Amino acid sequence: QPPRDMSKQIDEMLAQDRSQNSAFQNPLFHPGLDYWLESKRTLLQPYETMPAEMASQLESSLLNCPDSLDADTPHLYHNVLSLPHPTSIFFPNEPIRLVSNEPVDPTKTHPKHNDIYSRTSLARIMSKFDLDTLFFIFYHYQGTYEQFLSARELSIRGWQFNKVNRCWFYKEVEKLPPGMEQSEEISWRYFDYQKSWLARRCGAEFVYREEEFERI
Amino acid sequence: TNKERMLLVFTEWVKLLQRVPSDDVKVAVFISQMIEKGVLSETNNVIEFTKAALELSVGSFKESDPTSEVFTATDAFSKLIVNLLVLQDFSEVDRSSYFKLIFSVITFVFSEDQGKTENTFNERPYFRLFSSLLCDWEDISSHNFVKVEDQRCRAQLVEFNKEFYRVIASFLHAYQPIAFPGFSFAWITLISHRMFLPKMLKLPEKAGWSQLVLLFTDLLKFMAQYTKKQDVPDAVSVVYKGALRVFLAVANDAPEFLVENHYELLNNLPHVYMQLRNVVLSAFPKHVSIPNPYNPKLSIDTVKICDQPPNVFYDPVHDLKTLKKPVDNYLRIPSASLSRTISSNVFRSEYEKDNGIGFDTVSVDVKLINAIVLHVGIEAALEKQRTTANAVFNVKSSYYTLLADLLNDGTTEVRFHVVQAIANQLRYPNAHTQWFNYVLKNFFNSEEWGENKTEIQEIIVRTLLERIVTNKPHCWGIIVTFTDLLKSTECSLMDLPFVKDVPEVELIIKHL
Amino acid sequence: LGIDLSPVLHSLGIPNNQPSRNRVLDTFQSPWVETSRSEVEPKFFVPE
Repeated sequence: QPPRDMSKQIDEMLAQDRSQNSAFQNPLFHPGLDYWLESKRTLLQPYETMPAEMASQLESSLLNCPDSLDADTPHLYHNVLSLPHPTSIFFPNEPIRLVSNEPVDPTKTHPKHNDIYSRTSLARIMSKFDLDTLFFIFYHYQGTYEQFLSARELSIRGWQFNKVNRCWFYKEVEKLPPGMEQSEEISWRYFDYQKSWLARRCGAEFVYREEEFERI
Repeated sequence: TNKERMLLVFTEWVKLLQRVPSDDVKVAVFISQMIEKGVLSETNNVIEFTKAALELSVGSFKESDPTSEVFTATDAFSKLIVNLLVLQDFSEVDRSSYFKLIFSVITFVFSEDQGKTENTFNERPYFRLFSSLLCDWEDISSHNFVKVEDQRCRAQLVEFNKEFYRVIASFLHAYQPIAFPGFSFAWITLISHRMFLPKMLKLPEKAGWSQLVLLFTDLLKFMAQYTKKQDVPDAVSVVYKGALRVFLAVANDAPEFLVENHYELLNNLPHVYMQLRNVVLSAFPKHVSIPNPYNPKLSIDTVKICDQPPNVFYDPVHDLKTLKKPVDNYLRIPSASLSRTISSNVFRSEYEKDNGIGFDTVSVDVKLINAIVLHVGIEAALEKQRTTANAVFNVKSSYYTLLADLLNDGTTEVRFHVVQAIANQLRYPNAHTQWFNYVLKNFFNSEEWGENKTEIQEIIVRTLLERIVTNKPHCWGIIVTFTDLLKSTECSLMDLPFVKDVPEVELIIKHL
Repeated sequence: LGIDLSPVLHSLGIPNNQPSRNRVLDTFQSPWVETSRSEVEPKFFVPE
């Protein structure tokens, strides 16, 4: 427990530090080091009641309180496609990423519906995008959070990403009528992002090799 | 000047990062050229560069149009630091020292800025620097630094990773609100940052826990210091609201952190924050299923999970000071002289102010009492596992009598704090909750107090009641114990004089 | 006496006063509701 008045002791400590510690000799550390040491005084002996100066600093801190925009992930380089486009003044100006605390739809049962992204507005919006849009984001916003979310959404819809040819594949399972030799027929589709920008059926020679596909 | 040349280099860096993605090879080439040309060849160069870059970043923030990008230079500086940590060869200097050096310089620039500008100090660029550092580090460190191709470097970085967070945590401790009130709100936002707090909570082997407890303690101490009963400054109320929200988030994501650190956290939690205390104490481990405490047929002794003692991260035995030997000796072989030693050594050497409910000062060492009570509970639960329940669920056992003697020999104040400490262990169903429930029930009905019985009963009822009349959450153990007292056939609460004397209390108890 | 925590929990994305299976600290915008109006980018990983 610190005794009542520590000012003298603190002064002595600081003087001793100054003479012994080489950091004090380095002019580059001044005057910052001196200011920093002053803050130790209040740590060692906090004020009983908040002095006016401290109250004013606290209020100033409150006024300048960093918000969620300040805490957001920095992006210095902006993908050309992600720059804001000029839009009509009749379109809403508010950002898409407003916080909303609507509960997750209880009918959604995919395991990813409980991950940290499921409740974010971007992920929710993407759940309403059609495949074309998702593929566009995936291939043209490489390395971004948006690409990640589009991959997540595609994965939720059953698509798998092939690491070798960089295409997304979908396994179609068709239940056959009873009495046939097999109970279901499996066919594969892939999205051709390079040429036709369409989903195409895979040829009969297609063989699914699990190791070629990304585990998302 | 040297400084001007460094500023030129930094400005080029800022421009480069706006033109290419941060994983572009040109970024690595830039760093490599910086090193080759000796820009950061010596310690003093590192210091000067860091100072220049930070001063430019803060300056450009202050001068920028607030509706534009105000953090460009700050964000670029953050990426520079991360790149320097990742790309340089650290065979001669270790990474941790290098990082601490940069952070120390940042701290001195920060201190000077806030010292000179006082209440026009703006915390935002400093906040942004630390926030961006955390984001940029998360990006490179993800999946065990898989983005780093050099395997040797990658292994070193994996090793260094927890050190990165520990260095940040230790500097955050230096920036705490009592030291830098002008940074308070940024500080609270930083300790709860999505790239810091979950990381610290989940570091392997709980490596981040001690520092997190320290940081939360810094926050609680600040709140405790400036929460007066008569009036709480508005800004402190806002601090409290933020703190409450952070604790609730921790209770949701990582309740085990609150469960295992309740002792240390409560040592610094002011009495008046009753609900916050309940938030900490009502946390329970994720996979435990809690029986309904309001079920009138519930008997705590039939709850299976009460076999399990809760984990306690910091052993309170370290806080027993000179009483460690007497307490442990007493538990082995109780004696009146040991008991007297314990009872007479729970006092402080001088009064301390405290904003309690119904009191303004304390003359007892509350932390010591908390330590004794928890230590006895831990030992009792261990004894139960080693031998039988009868060894400890027994009013003649040394575990019970040690606490009973504290009440018998103690002043009203001692009694109050001992009962409070016991109530702090009435949490989710576990071995401690079960044993302390036994202790408190027996204390309530015991005839050994003589003329002090009513006072002790009053302290017990007050302690439990104040934790129940608050808004939720309520601790399972408190509800169950209070229900046990209400159901008690030995003594009806309604007949007690201190209940009859206060109509409001009588009404509450009648209602319950 | 504290306050009714339901709105506070709701603002955190914790429904029904029950611990949610969803971790909220990973998308935590700010300790105060007033400074939490926009979402923040959480950590994520894009494979090579």
